[in-house]
Amino acid sequence: YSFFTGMPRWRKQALTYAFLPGNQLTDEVKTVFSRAFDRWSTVIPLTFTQADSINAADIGIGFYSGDHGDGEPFDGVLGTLAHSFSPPSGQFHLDGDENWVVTGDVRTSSLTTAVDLESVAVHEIGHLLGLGHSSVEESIMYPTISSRTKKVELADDDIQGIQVLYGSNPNYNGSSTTSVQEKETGSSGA
Amino acid sequence: HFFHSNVSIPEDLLKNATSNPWSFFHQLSGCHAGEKYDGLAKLKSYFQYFGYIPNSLSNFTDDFDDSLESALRTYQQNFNLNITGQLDDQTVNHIVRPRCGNPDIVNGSSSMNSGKTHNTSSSHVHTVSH
Repeated sequence: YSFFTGMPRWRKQALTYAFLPGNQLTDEVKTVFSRAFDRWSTVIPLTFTQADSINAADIGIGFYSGDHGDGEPFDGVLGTLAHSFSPPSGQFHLDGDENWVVTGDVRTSSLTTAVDLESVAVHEIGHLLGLGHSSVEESIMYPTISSRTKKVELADDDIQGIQVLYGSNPNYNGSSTTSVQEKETGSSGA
Repeated sequence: HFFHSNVSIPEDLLKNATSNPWSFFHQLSGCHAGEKYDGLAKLKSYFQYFGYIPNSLSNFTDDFDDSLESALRTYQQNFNLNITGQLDDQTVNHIVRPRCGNPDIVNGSSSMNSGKTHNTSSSHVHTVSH
């Protein structure tokens, strides 16, 4: 695991998140993010609650296409999938041009560019909380994820890293499972 | 575009499913240091974007120069690939994978493998004969 320079972290335990109104996301999509936040709050004493106003929320989630004003334009299908900022910025941007699979088994998708939304959400929330990238391939914070792949369970590496920043959730029993369900290793054909 | 697994994917998307902004890099597999190949400048930009080439460098050429070889070695180390400094198939196949847009190295600093104090590079294993 790694941290951003200076190890920035949130100084409060109850965080709120909200969605960009213009995206008009369905409850089904919002539930994916809720599930992703839950995976982190299971192991650390932080809570995440959905708020109505993106301006008032700690974390703002939005889907954007191409140049969206932060100097880091998205590049269409595949390539860069999402990016987010270190605490206490709370900006969480996803590439709106991706083919996001919200529910169902992404591994069985007939679309070779299908990307599992929850997998990317769990990774980006790691950044929002202060984690950088990891060289441990099984970890959530490993920088790449292939299309038609689901990887949502925090690995020991992720848990150890995030607990350095925030400590352990008193109710966390210390067990973790690493689950990588991969259909293919990306458009690379590897 | 949001989908429920494979039940609601339009036919036109299935037909255009091969697009990937980095698939071009497949053509660079096998390029060697000291040579010049069309497209290497684009690969250098990729590496700079993710922190492997300093922002102080610009106006990239298509030369397979020391900066690219160094970036490749660091990238290979961070991703647990064979550290060859070359554009071998294994490395190129990894480069084209979809990924998070956050850089792996910021201001030359990384806590991925390349930033660790120990060196796991097989190219740095020293042996002594007896």
